[in-house]
Amino acid sequence: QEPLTVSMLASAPLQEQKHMLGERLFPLIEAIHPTLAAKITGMLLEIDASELLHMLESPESLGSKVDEAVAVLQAHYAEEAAQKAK
Amino acid sequence: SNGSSINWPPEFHPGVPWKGLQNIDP
Repeated sequence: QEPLTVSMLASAPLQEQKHMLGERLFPLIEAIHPTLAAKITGMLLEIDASELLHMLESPESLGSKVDEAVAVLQAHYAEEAAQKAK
Repeated sequence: SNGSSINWPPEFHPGVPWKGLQNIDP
């Protein structure tokens, strides 16, 4: 699979850009968090395309963003559980 | 919106066109 470039993304509509990025990010995220990969990818796609491109090339950046996303997700689920318990 | 955050975040699945937040809040 050829690397995704800024020019490839620039020629596509925003929604399509995110989809292209998601297709590349998902397998990398799935390797870290198989069960939460779909949710984490969805969260990370809210980030700017330029930053996502950087994350594709930098496993460290991706890893730290994934950790951040998991923390946010777990906090979100905890809040939901607390609201349901009321 | 009106409590639809229960489905947040939207899920990305390979091969499925990405619609972002529209996936969960049509």
